[in-house]
Formats: sequence, structure tokens, C-alpha cells
Amino acid sequence: HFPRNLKWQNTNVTFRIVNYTPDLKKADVDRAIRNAFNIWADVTPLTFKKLHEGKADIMISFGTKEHGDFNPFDGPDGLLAHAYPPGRDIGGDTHFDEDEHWSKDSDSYNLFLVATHEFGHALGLSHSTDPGALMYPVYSYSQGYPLSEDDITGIQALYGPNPTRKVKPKPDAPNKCDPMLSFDAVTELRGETIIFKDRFYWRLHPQFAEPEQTLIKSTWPSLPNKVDAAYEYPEKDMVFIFSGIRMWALNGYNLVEGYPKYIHKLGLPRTVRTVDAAVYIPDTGKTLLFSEEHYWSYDEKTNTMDSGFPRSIEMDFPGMADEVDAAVYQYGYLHFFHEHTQFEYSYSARKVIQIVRTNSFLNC
Amino acid sequence: MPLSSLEETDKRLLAEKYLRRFYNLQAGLQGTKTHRSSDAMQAKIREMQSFFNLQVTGSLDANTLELMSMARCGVPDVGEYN
Repeated sequence: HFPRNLKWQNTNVTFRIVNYTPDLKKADVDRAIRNAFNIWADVTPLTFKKLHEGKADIMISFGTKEHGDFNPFDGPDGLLAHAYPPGRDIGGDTHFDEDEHWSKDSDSYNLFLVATHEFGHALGLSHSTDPGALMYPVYSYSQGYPLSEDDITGIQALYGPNPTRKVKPKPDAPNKCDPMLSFDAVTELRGETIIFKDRFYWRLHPQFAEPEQTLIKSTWPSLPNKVDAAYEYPEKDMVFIFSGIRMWALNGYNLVEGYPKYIHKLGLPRTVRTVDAAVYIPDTGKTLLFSEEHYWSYDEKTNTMDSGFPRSIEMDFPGMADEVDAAVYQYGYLHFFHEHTQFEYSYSARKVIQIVRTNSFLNC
Repeated sequence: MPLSSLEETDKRLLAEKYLRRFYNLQAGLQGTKTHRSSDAMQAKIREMQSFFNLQVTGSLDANTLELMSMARCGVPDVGEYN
């Protein structure tokens, strides 16, 4: 919240759209603004009435550089918008930088998402430190319902809950040092390590002391919100991402055209609906694909599945759990993750050499 | 002292602008290379790193600079609202 917990004193808040961006149809701007207000109306007793003339509580406008409030914008990118907390005159007013390109989707800055964030300010919310919250200061695109538990707790602390409607907030961002932390997928990407968990990924760079947490959608808007498995095939500079029965390919941070493809194209039987973990072993040129209690071996050179598979994980990796959530090969060792446990497995000695907590991989 | 490279100057200017706007770094202090201005800048960098759950070093490391250059909302993150 802002200092002194600034808020509107009545629940009927008015707004007026003073001018429109030429980037979108007028109707699309109206819809984005109305939908943004509805997001807050759904979780509070607030109602929002549109005015067509005169002074409204929340005056909405598009402007560039210095646009009348001595709080200038900065041209393309950088600052996208700002809003003032509840109060008289400029209080509640919301300004969008017209030097940005506004869109209805993920092509450029999504007006609905930015408007919903700014209206959070206009209603009395300050910035959140939770990267999964809508009120986090940095822009990221995501689909679906935009509010997290943190956003809802914040707004309801000011206005109380909506007496009739119930909505399901997005879960908070996973905490890297949670002792019960598990991973969805782990892969290398050009010398970095990428760890997928829920809607987020951590990026571990050899020169960064701290892992960096980002929304998957923020970097790859067309990837699903949940990743099951991932592996890097460095010979082709490709990273493969699995979610359900589909797989995507990345070249660096860019998505490769022609994907998603069905995982069954790799030669997996149709009965396999998810790949739990995948890892490429450079010494053998094979990629191991894990699903439930079994694994398959895929030959990257011939692009065929090796015969004699599936085999039992428990039988071939003694000392391991019978299922794996994620796997990665580093410095001659296979790291298997299952729930909150990490198994460090020597591929040459064929045995587990260390068992530690999953979160130790994130320096916890 | 060696002169800082152009790239380093750019990074410092970016950081000063960012901290002035979002962390209330006082204008005027950072322009002169005094002990006090350097301390003020470091304290604000620490504040920003702490807000974003970065490693709190007080220095302009790659993570910090990357975050400073991301598209964002123009409302200050912490402190009294102006």
C-alpha cells in the first residue's frame, strides 16, 4: 500500500477515457479498460462507472514524454505507464506512454495487463516484491487470470472482499529455499542452467551469484505455463521443452519454427502422455526420456529410439527413486530430482554417490 | 584513478536515473564524486536489490543492470509517493 493506506472512500468509482491510442481499435481499448476494472471489481465491493464527459475519479489518457503532470515518459520501452494513488484532482489518474506499441495479445505491450496493474495503483496498491504478482513493477506477459494471492490480499486489505463472487488466484512464486521444493524440469542452455517450476523458471548463470526467477510466459509467451521436461542437445544448439504430449524447440532463447510437435514423433508409444524428465548424455550421444517408472533411450545421431526400451528406472539406476521429476547432466554426473530429493549419479560407476535436498541446486 | 570507460559511464547513468526515479536518490548528490554521494548510491542500489530479491551487493552487477533496463511501471517501488 501507499503511505497512509490511501483508498477511495466510497465503493462507486468513476472513470473516463480522455483519449485513445491509435495502436488499437477504439472498441478494443474500451474492452481492455473495462476488463481491467472488472478484475478488481470481482475481488472487492468496488463498482466502476464510465463517464463520457467531466471529471471522473480515474482519468485515463495516452501521452508522450512530458504530458502535463511533470512526470515525463521516456520514449519507447522503459516506462510504460503510471498511475496516481486515490485522492482528489490527479489522484487515481492513469497515464499510458503513447510511444509504446499497445496490443491485445503478446505481440507488444498488452494494454489489458498494463491497465490492470495501473488501476491497482489507482485503487491504492503499491508495488509487490512477488515476481508472480500483477503488482510486480516489471512488465511480463501472461495469459489467464492475472491476479495472484498477493494482489488479492492487498486490495482486500483496503476494501474487503467481494460479497458475492469467488475467484481462484494464481499461486505465489515458488521460494527457492523452500525445503520441500521440487523441480518440474532442468536443462542446460548455452552454459546456463534453466530450472522450471510452476509458471516460473530460474536461470543460473556461472557469473551470477543468485538465481534469477522469471515467468515462463514473460520470455516465451507461446510456451505452456507448465513444463514437464527439458534437455539440451548442444551439438545442434537446441533445447527441447516437453509439456504433455507436445514438445517445443529453442535455439538459444528463440523458439524454433515447425514446433510444437507430438512427443510420439520421437518413437514413444501412444500410451505415454507426459515425459517426466529428459537428459542428453554427451558420452553416448543418447537422450534418456523418463516417464513414470520407465525410461527410453533416443539416439540423437540417427533420430531413432533404441531397441530394448522401455526399461525400469529402478533396475538400471540402483539407489534411485522409481520415478524422476527432472534430470540434468553436469560434469560427468547425472543429477536426478524427485520431490525434495536430489540424487547425484555417477554414470560411469553406475551408482548414486550423493543424496541432497533439491533446493541445494539453487545454492540453498 | 583511471577514467571509467564509456560503457561504465552509461551503466552508471542508467543506474542513477533509475534510482532517482524509483528509489528517491537525491538529485545533485550523485553528480559529484564525493564519499557521501557514493554511499548514497550504494545504499539505494542495496535497497533496489533487496526489493527484487537479488543478491544484495551495493554494486552494479549484471543482474541488477539487466533488471534496471527492463520495461516497467513508472510508479516508484518504495518510499513516500510524490
